[in-house]
Amino acid sequence: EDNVSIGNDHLTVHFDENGFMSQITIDGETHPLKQNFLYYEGAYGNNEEFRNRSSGAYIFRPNGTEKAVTDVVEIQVVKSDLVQEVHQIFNEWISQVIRVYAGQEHVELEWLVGPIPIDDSKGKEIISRFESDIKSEGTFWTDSNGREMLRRVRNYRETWELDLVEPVAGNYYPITAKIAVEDDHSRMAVLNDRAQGGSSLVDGQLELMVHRRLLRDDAFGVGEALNETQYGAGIVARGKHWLFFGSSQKAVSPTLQAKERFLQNKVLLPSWPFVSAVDNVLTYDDYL
Amino acid sequence: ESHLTALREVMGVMQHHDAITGTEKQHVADDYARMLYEAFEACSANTRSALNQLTGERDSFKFDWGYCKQANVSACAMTESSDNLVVLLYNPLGHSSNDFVRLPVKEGNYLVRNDRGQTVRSTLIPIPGSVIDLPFRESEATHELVFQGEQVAPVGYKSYYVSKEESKSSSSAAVMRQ
Repeated sequence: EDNVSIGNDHLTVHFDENGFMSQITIDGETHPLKQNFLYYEGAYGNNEEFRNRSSGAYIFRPNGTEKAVTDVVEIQVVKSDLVQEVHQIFNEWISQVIRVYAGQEHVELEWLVGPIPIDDSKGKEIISRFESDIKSEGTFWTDSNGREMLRRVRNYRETWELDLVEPVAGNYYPITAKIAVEDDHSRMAVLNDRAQGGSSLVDGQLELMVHRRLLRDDAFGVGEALNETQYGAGIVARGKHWLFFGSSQKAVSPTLQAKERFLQNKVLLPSWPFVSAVDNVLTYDDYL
Repeated sequence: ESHLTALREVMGVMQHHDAITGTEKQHVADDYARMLYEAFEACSANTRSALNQLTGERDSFKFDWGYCKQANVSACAMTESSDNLVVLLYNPLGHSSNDFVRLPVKEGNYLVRNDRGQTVRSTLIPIPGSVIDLPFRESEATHELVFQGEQVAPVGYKSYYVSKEESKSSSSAAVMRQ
């Protein structure tokens, strides 16, 4: 029943009484920062008209708004000198480890999602959402295949008048390395380990789609529903997000963006670990 | 060269737009996975050869270097079944790195030492139950041994000797709270 927090010399991540990440403390300042898993139900169309297609392999088309997967998260806290972790269980098919390594200025979130249940005959598209108090005023940034960050404005296109009839999918962009929001004071960026769809549907929010399982073909050509299975059950996906939160001030050196860029190199081109069993072959003295 | 070409050719196939976006049929996705696996396996011989040349002691390494393909479910037959391991970290970046290493192991006491005779700080962290209970995971590993690679040189490597110990004065156990 105590307040749960993990951290290091640089930052502290706080959790609320329901087990959700709730705040982050950096440089003595505490900011609200929530994280949760939610899902959209895939739209079912008759595929006969352009505006009546199902959500499928080619198109993300949610049927209405998102739903949270749970109100209460079961957690286990693991603390050591090298790393501190909170193990979260959201439900039978979503869990996550939130960890902070000693000396590191970012938070690592290792998510595990699946098999997505379909016994209710509804396709589901699962997202991880981060909520902050950053006043981003409809603007967010997404990467361009790992290179420059492109400015995106919600419900807006630079070269034509937009009449957006799909307010969620119409604001989704491909995220292959990073998505970020910021205002005059703070900045939040999430790096990912694989291509995912992502958006900022509300000021201060970021979301990334981590897994999807759909039951209808979208009639764009594949001719199959996006319903992967392994060993007779829906497929399980495991991956990582890396969260940076801090000052957006450009006068601070190195800037948060510079730190994000270095981390991007490190996580996308990590050291390769090779292991070799040396029982009865090589003693430590031999190795030296 | 033929091993490398096998992977080059598969990577060419993987540039098809359906492979990039995941809009291929399922049996095609399965075939892509098969092709990548076979090319990856072929190139492991090149990796082993390169590592033996890098370490300069070609004749002293009689064993196979391995990169575990079960790492995504925190499992590795080699790390969880051996009492003594050599772990080599190769840094592909143009600047030094200090990545953390996580090795799936059984519960116990482990000692991590570097090539200067020094003990490297390490800890044992339990693998989450949701990973251990995955139906297709075949592993005896219950924990991950965590330690930090120390300033691995750009495009260079560093190696560590990991041994399972009887005493408790080696890896520190993490404090857990439910």
